[in-house]
Order: sequence, then C-alpha cells, then structure tokens
Amino acid sequence: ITIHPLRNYLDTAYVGNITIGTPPQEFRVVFDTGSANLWVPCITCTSPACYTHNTFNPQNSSSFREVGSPITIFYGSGIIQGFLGSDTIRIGNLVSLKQSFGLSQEEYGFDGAPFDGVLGLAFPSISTKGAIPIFDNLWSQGAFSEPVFAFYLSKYKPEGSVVMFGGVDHRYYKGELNWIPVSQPHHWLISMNHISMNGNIVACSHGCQAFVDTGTSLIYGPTDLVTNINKLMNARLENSEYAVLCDAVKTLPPVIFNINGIDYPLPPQAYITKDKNSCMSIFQGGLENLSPDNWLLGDVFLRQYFSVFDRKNERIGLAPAV
Amino acid sequence: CVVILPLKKMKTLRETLREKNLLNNFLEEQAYRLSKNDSK
Repeated sequence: ITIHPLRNYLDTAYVGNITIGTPPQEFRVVFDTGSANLWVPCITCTSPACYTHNTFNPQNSSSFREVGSPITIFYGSGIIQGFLGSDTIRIGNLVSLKQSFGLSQEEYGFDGAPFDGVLGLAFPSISTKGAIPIFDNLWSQGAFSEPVFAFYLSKYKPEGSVVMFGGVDHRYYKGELNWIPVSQPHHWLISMNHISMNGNIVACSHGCQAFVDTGTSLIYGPTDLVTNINKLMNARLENSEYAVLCDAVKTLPPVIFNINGIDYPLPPQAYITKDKNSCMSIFQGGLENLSPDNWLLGDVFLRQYFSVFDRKNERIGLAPAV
Repeated sequence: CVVILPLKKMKTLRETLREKNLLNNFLEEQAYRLSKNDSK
C-alpha cells in the first residue's frame, strides 16, 4: 500500500495528455510532483467516476502485459484500487517501454475530477512496490541528457503552461535559478526559513518544511498559522473559505516565503482568487492532521516561480516566471 | 534535447462546487472523512 496523504484533487488543475498501449489510447493526467505512481482507470472499473473518464482497455493493446499485483493508493480526498500492468507509454516524443502503471478498478472521490489519472513525478521510494516511476524508467532507457523536468504554469491563460523533460528552456523564467536541496529523496520537500508579511514573521518562525507540489493548486499549512495569515488580511470565514473585500487586493501586502535565505514574494493578485463577486484567500489549513510542521506550495506559488526538479542532484530550482 | 509538453489549466473541482453552492457540504464531509482516517 502506498499512502500519499497530502494529495488534494479538489484543487488540481493543470493537465496534459499521454497515450498508453499499441495502438495508443489517450488519457488526460495530472503531472504530479506529490506522488510517484502512474495510474489510469481500467475499462472494468464500475465506479461512477470511471463512467465519466477515459478508461484503458488492455485487450485492445498488443503491448500490454498484466503484472497483476494489487494496488491501493490513498489520497487526501479519495482512494483508487486496482492492479498493476505494463505497457508502452508516450509523453510527447518520449516513449517509455514496459512501463508499469496502475489500472484502477474502483475509485472513490474522483467524480467530476477534470482528469482521468495521475502521473507521479516524485522519487521511486514512495512508489508502489514493483512499479518503477515513469521518469526513472525513461532515465534508465537513456531518454534524457539531463535527468531533470521543469514546470511553467501560465499566470494569465488556460493555455501556455508546459512541463518539460530532459532539460530547461530558459525562455520561461527571468534571472537565475536558485537551487534548494531536497530534505529527503522521497518527496520534493524543501526547508523553508519563514513566512512573512509587512516585515513581520507570520508563520514557520523556527523553520519548516514545504512540499513543492504541482498536483495541488493552493497553499496549505497548519490551520492555526493559516488562520493567522487570513486574519492579517482581514479575511472573514464564509462557507468554509476565507473571503476578503475585492478592493482589498490593491492594498494587501505580499506574503513572502523565505527559502534558503531568498525571499519569494507572492503578491495579493496571486493569493486572492476572484469568483464572481467574491474574493477568496488561497491559504488553506488542515495540514496538521497529516504533518504538524509542513506546508504545501501548490500551483498558486508555482505560477509565480518557474520550477526545475533535478533528480540527479536532488534539488529544486526556482526563478521568477516570465 | 528538451521535450516540452503543453498543459491546460482546467476548472478545479473547488471552483465547480463553489459555483453550484456545494463546496461547504463537500468540505464538511471531507473534514469528517479525514477525522475518521485520523482515528484509525
């Protein structure tokens, strides 16, 4: 059993297409640095979520091999259960042969999710036993000159975002990449020094850890600290979310994440999201249920900062996105 | 050689549920599920 308790599909937003099998069957997946397994729904899945998503039919693929081992993956808001298979998987021009992946036969909590499956890009140590993550398989097959991948998440348009493999396209960021070592080679987890607003430290005062997670769109932290940040914005609790007056966006200060001694400001235009006439804070609590001193930096942060994930050197590079 | 794959930003479930006024119920149920998981 592989447990990834920090996943939060409710906020997942950026998806890309991959194909599996011969001839290829297409799937829409989340490229997720918070987990390490690839899975898509199986045609035999009878859960309601599977009827609204693309499903893989092993019988229609001449290159499919059944591995058979059962898999169960627990997510923050749902569970998938199924079995392992192996097939040819294509991501753009990259071809991963004999790639193990999960086929879900039961899904709970994925109804209405804007993706069919998840493609995990975390370290192999948190992958299901017997399932080599796709990045590792491609790496061992010599697909990359450099074992890195990077994300550019567009700030302004639904289109224009990219994930790149095997190197970094410098046109997507400004200035220099600042490199941060990962805290342990299981997750894309880094040390954070503190979080401040208006020159005052408002959270993580003695240092903390932050997951850099492309599979979550918001920013999560311990409830009491997040509540403090939301109160400093004069945000009010409305239907389980913190709302601010939309005019306040002009006057609110940036929230500054200090990582490895470097400030990464997040302007109010990034951390306040507008929905019709309401303006909501993207700072969400609840993470202390799973880890007392951790934060989760999702797409809201990564739209501001182009991110490079360097497997060989076990480090993350951040630079202001264009 | 860098392989670049386009990504598309989709409407999140949070946004969809908020539009349909179902977010509050969902979050309450989620909190209940999480607290049950904790007790295990």
